[in-house]
Amino acid sequence: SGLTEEQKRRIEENRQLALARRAERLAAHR
Amino acid sequence: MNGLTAHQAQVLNLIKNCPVPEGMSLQELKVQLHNVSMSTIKQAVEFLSSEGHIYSTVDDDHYKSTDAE
Repeated sequence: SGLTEEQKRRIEENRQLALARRAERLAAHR
Repeated sequence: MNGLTAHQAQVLNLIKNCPVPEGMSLQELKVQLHNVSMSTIKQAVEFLSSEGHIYSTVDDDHYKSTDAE
């Protein structure tokens, strides 16, 4: 891919944050 | 569909099916959803992001889905 290592790191970090947010929201909706 | 409005579900599906590593841009979403206003698209993106369905990638204009790839 054309992404730099820094961009890949940032994307993975944001993905982890979003997954945590998703789990939190699912728990709240239940 | 799982508590989402029609527009939110459309936006999520487009982002989910985007094969590009940096994800889908707001501009691309607008091109695909030509009958939906940019402010509606942005509202859907904000909601999906706050719910953890999607996340920003290289900048605040590009999004990917957290759903299994």
